[in-house]
Amino acid sequence: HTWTEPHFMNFSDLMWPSMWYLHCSDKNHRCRSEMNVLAAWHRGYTGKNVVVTILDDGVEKNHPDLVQNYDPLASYDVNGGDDDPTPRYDISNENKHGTRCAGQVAAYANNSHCVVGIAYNAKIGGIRMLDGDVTDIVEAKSLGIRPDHIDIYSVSWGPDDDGRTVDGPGPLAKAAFEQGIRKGRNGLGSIYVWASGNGGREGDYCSCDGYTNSIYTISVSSTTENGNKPWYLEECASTLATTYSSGAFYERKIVTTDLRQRCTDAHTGTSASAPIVAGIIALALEANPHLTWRDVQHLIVKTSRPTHLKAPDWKINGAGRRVSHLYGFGLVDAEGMVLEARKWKTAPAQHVCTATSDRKHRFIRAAQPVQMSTLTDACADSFDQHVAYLEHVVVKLSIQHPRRGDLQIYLTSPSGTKSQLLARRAYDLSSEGYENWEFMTVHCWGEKAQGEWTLEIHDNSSLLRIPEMQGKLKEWTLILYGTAKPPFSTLNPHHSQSKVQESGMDMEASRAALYQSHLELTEEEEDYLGPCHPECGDQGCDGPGADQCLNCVHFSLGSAKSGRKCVSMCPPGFLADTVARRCKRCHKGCEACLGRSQNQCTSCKKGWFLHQEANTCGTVCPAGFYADEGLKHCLKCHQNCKQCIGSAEKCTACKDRFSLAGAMCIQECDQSMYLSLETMKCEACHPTCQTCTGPGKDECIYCAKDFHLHEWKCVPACSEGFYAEEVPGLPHKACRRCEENCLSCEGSGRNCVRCREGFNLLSGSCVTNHTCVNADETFCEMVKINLLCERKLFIHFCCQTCLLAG
Amino acid sequence: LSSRAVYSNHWALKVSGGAREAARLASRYGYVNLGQIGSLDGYYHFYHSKTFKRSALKSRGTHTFLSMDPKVEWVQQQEVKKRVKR
Repeated sequence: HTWTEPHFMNFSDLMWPSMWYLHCSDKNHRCRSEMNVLAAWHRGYTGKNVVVTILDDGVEKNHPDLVQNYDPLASYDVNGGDDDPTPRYDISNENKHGTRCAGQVAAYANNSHCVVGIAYNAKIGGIRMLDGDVTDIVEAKSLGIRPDHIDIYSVSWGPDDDGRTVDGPGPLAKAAFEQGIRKGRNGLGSIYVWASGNGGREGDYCSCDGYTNSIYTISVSSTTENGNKPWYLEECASTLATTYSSGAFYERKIVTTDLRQRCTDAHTGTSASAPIVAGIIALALEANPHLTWRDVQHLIVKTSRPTHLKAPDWKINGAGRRVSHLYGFGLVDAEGMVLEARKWKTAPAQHVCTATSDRKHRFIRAAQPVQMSTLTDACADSFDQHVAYLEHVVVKLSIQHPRRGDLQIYLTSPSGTKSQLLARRAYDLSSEGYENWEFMTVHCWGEKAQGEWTLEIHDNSSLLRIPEMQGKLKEWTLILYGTAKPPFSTLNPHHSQSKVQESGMDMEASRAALYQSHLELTEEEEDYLGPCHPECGDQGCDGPGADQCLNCVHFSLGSAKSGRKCVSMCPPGFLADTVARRCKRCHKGCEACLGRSQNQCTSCKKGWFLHQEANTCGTVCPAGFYADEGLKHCLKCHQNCKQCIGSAEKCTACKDRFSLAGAMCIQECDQSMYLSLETMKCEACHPTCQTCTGPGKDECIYCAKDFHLHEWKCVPACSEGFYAEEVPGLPHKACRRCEENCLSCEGSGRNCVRCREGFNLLSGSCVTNHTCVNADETFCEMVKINLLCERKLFIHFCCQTCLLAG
Repeated sequence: LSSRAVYSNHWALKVSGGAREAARLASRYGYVNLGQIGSLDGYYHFYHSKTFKRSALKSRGTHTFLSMDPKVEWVQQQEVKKRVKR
């Protein structure tokens, strides 16, 4: 925070005093000039010779604050098919959006009208394309208008931010993006700035917007005056940076030009942010017109800072940069951008490496995350694909799911940076899943690409769902973008030589490390005379940040390549080396360690588990151990278990001579023995049993040799009225009951040898000895012809009578 | 429920043979050729005045013949996309 204004400037514009995010004229409020726009102006950069256009609902080209910078060549009316982007006027002023955004970028300064644009000498145009049916053609045309004339396309629209839409550019718009970055600006690449989204209240996530999630767009989010999260902010891993916009009702909004030649101090939403970044990029392009589209992204990553922005998820990535899903790399810094731009050397060629492409189908079960890891050398063998230093990382996914909004997806880089590619979206009830959807993260920017990447998919159901309906991961592809060589050199030979000589050989380690990262900053810069960060040591600093110290009071954190900063204590994952006064990175997965080796971990990061015997951290525990989520330890399974899950007693596989019964491993006993649960020893079965579940004669599973199963007991012979019969699958016979009315049978139930009283034996069956009174000759002839006495169903049908009658 | 597609009376085509061939195709099948799509080489914008401006159904009929022409490498009836200002 600053309370004073080192670069005070005054303008005659009526609302200049209200531009709280640029300067501090209001003594009642804390100064919010952290974007350092005045400092950039002070250095002479105001956007001269840079052309910006606003893709929106039109631009009021004759607005007094815009007319002087208006550029007809940066303008077009795609809806009307002519060159005039003037908005359609209606009673509700519906089409004010483009004019408001244009004023933020390039409102003319000192003309006694509304405001001062961030790049107040830049050329500004408008592409009217939102006031009609938007199709892929309309978008493609708009994104590709005069790409050699227009430098920056500022876009503050997108698919619905209703928390249930997943939509992005069609094939033509995609082609327009690719064409723009390849051929625009005479080969340097068009710069697309995009408002990250406005669906915070609907639980939307900006990775579901394929425009803001694209590697070709600079995705910009917003913060309020006090560094809070605005109600509309959408989080996601593709947000690169943030600027001030509006927020809660008691916090101030953005002032800009308005429709009908008016001014407004009530501009709100993410669209208040993207044009600010477009303006700041215009300043950087004035400082160095040779910047490519990727150089601009590198500059933003390098210079944006968390300052006072409040987010629960700030983390330091493997390249030492602080990054958040709310704000990307933080608040943009105009002065930082122009200073870096001035000395920036074009980043090495972009390489693209497909690290893995896995088409194995995997079910996604509720509350049981799917985790996949892949080890990559980042195409080290291919000279034109090798990615050593990361820029964007894309994960392309095809997922079937009964309710898309229940899904959460995470990606962890080899350096341990975990970014959330997708959060739960409570309103997204769609069953369409994701088909080749590209999720993008910038959180690994600057890290090494080689190593193990881990993808996690969680299915956390919010509402009742049919349990049988599970999600399925059909395919995932990891695509790494970056460079084979470092994107910027950290060592300037001239300066390094002189400074090292000056410092001598006994320069303490923290200072040496910091020194190297700041050598590049010394060129062309004036000496810094202001206060240093409290963590800076006695050697002073080059600026107010903790990353601008020349040595540290406590510890330095980071690396020479990615930059270092001073900290009071080392964060998790680092070892405090009190001698060298440096935070040394523990081995991957370690939260605390005694040294940098793999086997010197004392505790592990979330998602990793400590193997106490080996002092190592792993994402999975070895066989015979289970992962205790609470303790983050690998604990031993029960002695009989080969594998277990959740607790020592929950076995999933058993050691030899043990078998799984539920979740227990029980001893396997010899034949004619059973496991006594009282003594936990094998004891003998009853002599009539071959196998059994207990000692009793009615606890046999199989009978002993020459015994038959009879009413759950094993007997040497079947009792009267039963016969012994082979049963498929059993090693012994079972006793079956003879036919009804039969007292004794042999071999089969139909072979009766003795009948009950009142029945006579007839062909192995027992028939009643009653006679029929009406069995005349004709009737018996019918019985005879139809062979009824030979058919079991009719055997009682007067057969006895007819047989007696001959 | 996912929102249903709304089809417009505009078509995007990839044509082999350049602007002259695009003009011939438009004339032959009854379209108005609105020219190349931005700076995308070979991609043309066609419009058909006798088709519904917005429809829930994809158009067929002569549009099928257009897609079958050997000079047409790719054709797509344009869907109206919902886009919101932020």
